[in-house]
Amino acid sequence: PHFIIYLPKSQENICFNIDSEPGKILNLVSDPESGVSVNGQLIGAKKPQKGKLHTYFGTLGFYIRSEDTKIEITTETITLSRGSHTSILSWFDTAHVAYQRVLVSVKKEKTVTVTLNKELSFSVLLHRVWKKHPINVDFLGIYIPPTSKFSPNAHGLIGQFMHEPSVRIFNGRPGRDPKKPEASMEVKGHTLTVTRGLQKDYRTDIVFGTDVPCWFVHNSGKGFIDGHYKDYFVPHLYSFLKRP
Amino acid sequence: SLPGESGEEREDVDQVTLYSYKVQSTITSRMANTIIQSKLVNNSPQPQNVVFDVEIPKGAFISNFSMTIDGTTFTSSIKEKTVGRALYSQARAKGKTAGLVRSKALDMENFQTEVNVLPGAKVQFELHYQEVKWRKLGSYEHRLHLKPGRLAKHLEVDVWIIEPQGLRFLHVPDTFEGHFDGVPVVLKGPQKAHVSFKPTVAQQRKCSNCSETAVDGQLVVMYDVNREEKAGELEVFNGYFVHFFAPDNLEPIPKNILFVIDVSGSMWGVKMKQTVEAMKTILDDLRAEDHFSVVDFNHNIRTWRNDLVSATKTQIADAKRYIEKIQPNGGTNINEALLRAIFILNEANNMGLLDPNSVSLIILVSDGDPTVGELKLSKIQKNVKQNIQDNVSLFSLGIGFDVDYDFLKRLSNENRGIAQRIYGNQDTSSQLKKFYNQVSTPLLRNVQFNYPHTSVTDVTQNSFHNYFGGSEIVVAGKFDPDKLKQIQSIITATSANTELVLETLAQMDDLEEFLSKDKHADPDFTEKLWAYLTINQLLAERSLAPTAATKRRITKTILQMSLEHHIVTPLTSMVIENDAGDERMLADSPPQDHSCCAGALYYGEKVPSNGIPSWANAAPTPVVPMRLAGAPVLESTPPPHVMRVEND
Repeated sequence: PHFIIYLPKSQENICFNIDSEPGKILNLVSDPESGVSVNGQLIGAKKPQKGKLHTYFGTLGFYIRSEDTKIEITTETITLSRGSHTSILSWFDTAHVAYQRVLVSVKKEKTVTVTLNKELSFSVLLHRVWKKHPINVDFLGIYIPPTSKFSPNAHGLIGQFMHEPSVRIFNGRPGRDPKKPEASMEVKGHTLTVTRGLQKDYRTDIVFGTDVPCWFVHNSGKGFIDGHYKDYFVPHLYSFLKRP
Repeated sequence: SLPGESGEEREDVDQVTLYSYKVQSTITSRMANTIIQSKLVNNSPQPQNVVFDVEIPKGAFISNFSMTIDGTTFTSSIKEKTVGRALYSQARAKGKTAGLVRSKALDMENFQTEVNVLPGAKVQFELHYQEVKWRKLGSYEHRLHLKPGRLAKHLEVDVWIIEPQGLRFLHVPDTFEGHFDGVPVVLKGPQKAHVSFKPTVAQQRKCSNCSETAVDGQLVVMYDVNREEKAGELEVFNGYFVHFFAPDNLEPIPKNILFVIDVSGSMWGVKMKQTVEAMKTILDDLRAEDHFSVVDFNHNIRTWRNDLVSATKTQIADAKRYIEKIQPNGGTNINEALLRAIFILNEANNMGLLDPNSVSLIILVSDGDPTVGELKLSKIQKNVKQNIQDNVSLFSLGIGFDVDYDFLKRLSNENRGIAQRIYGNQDTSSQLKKFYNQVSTPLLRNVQFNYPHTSVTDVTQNSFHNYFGGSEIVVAGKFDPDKLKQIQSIITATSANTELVLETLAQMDDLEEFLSKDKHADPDFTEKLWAYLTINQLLAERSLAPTAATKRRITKTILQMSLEHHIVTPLTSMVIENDAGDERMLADSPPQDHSCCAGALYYGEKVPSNGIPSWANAAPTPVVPMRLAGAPVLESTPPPHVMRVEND
């Protein structure tokens, strides 16, 4: 999956990719204090391209401990569990389901919005591909607006950036590949070489997406994210991240 | 010598030949139109009485009947009852009668015509009726009662099913004890199916050298449709819309259920035995999160437990032992029994013992009228209505024909439930169980259908206390096609522990092409379904009308719609007459318990349409822009552009 981290203070978009394998579950947000975790399980394309198997988010899991609520979103269904009660919606529905403080809104074949207490919200986008495409598979995107509602110890591949790290980008220069400008980025005590890149925001245009220029961090975000991306593998869809 | 004197068996030559017996049934989105046609010839040297006897489902509406006797054609017209009777009395047909009579079979009634036919004469009958298929226990069941009465040179039954939602399954169970194995032919496509049943004369025979027909029973077609959206399927066509709602994949809602069982003397024998057997199965079916108790009554009122108890295995076993020991005797005090059940529920509610998200049901099983305590039915109705709380639904099951079914129906309809007749025979137990299974899995409460657009009008009942798994709620209405290009529906409901808002949209032309491509599809199905629902619901409202003026107003509307839609209802009759108008027959609806929509599980209310509740209008996630503006390119590498990074 592609990650775009928008840093409001520095007004920069920083991008990175995680290349892993189908079935792995990446922790995106883990905030034991507020009792919220968001995890994404990877699926693979139907077959490798140029020897490389692309992976995407196929399932997203939300766990809201205070409400004992679990929400599993796949490219087919939206399963809401509270205690032993389970209700299943499909992407064909246009529905709003209120579990006391949790509101789940499904917009047919487009988005699921999970809102907690009307203040914390996550959007999940469905990318429906042509069924018979030889390589592509349906997959999901997740958008988490900046918020101060997480606790200072919030973490996860995205959660760690809820508290914006300071970055300094300098020494812009043509890259090894003259078509790909580079620069140096100081962040979390590291100085990284970053490449000017273009990613996509699909919220306003689900098909073509909107271009988002960004500084691309290579090697699965090494130096920008805390530790190694493999540190973010979790065993279950509703796990919190075990941090060292 | 006369043939036969020689001792050989003179085969009994049939005096009347059934030349053809044809049944054509078309179901378009649950709206079924059926035509039964029969052609006979009188081969005997004497005039013969010929009977055309057709069993039709209770609640079906007869829309047309025609008859041709020796070239004279009789056609039908729908008249207001008194008008029909006056016309009939002016020109009673000689040797010809027609009529709708109560059938002994479960939820069926008979349309019978008897005519006297001269030697060598030919006669043809043709009857049209329409009905709505109600979803029960997860499927629709279309029953065709075949009773040609004799071997038919041509016996043909064709059922076409056209469901825009797509057929999930279709099945023709064997209902002739294997006699016609392999005869029904089923052709099934994604949205359509054709079932044909055309036994040869030889196949019709009871045995290889019998002259009687084995075709005397019901051909049954069962099916269900696909359901993509929880908000159901909204079908619009010709200025009418129909909304089919049957969500699944929802958590059952815990239920508080009180069984109120009549154990008066008249229940003694088969009825009680069958009721006990059914109750044992029903109790086993209760879920751990359910609460229940049993009230058994005759002239006295007894309870197994004075309050609701949790449906644990131990409690259920104890309740079963209690029920097995019941010895029916004495009178019938329905009033006290119901008030006791209501008291138990109210007490539990007032003490906060009921799960606020639970559903409360009272199921009354009785076989007779009150003979002890309050005897005035209207007073009993009043007592119940005054004491029962709004979150309780009352369902009444009337066993046999001694019970005042209309009373049970009124009692239930005005307390958010329905009544159902149960036949006191070997089948009582399965009928009781089948009914219970229809209400055993409440999935939603307080279901309301809203069609916010102002040009949607004449919506049928759109607010329902419960929705039970395996069934289907149907709502219909009118709209102005000139003002609307699509219809939006917003359903609000409460499920096990969540508030739900389900939306759906239907475009005007969604069905246009689909229906035009099939010659069997009924283009008027939306209008007919709307009329069927509206008239039935009005009939039920009429029996609950609080004042004579209200009753008159409803009667007028029903009559007008019956005449407009050309259907026989309790307020109209069918006059059958020849061209000259000097021979007339009259077909009346039998005095029947015209409960709303025989087979429907719901008796709802009409409430004004609302929009989406505020909580569901929560502002969608703010689309916080990630600096989507083109960031300043660091280096203007001619031409100034930003490159993609690998892996895009």
